[in-house]
Amino acid sequence: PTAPTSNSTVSPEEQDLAEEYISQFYSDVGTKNTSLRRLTNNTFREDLEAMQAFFGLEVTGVVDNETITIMKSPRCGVSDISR
Amino acid sequence: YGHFPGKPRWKKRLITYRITRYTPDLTQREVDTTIGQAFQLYSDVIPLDFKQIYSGTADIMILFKGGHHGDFYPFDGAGGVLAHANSPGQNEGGDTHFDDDETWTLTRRGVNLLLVAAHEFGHALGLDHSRDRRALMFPTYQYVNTYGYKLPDDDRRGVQALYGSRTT
Repeated sequence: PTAPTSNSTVSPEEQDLAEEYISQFYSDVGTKNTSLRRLTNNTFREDLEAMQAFFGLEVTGVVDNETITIMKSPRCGVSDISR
Repeated sequence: YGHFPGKPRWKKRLITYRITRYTPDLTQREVDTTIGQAFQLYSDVIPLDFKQIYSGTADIMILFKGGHHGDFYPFDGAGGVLAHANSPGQNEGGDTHFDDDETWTLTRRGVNLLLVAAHEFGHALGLDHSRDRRALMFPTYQYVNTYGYKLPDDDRRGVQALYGSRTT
């Protein structure tokens, strides 16, 4: 799988943060190992859209400043996807 | 509000909890009182009672520790993830962990323990995250004045859907 290369409007560091966030809170169970959870473009975009919908953001599938602001907020460690 | 798949919940009315490791940010008495207040928010509206024990294994085991702390989900230092909890069940079910790299307070400074504890105990009782920004179970932390704090409506309805109402 290839790493996400969405039309991000944020810095590479923030893109990394977004990938880590999506892996942690919006990916399937059993993929904690970073080498196993590299996200394809499609799954990253779908999971990102799920995250944006959950938080009531505009669903674009693109990492933007509003999305990053939410991702940087302190939060609970429980996934937003029911397991 | 939301529930976990299968709607796990406690099948008894008296739930025990034990704090095995405290934060240095607050006195043990402050932590005990605040944790008790967080549970009280739920026992005010559902027919469950919570009792602190000081030895042995409680239904809900609670600790404050940073980084690796005995499960597969190590904390990440200050900021980011503040705490996490398991859904109801045997063994680790209901167990609740607070990241001690945060600064725990009883005010608006740092991270308010009452608000985070009440959120995590929602998970320990069977509540999943809510999409309602006003709900306690919304995933991100936001301080609100805790004086006279009551469980928001969305959370009350969610937990009463699992356990019924205290008044019925």
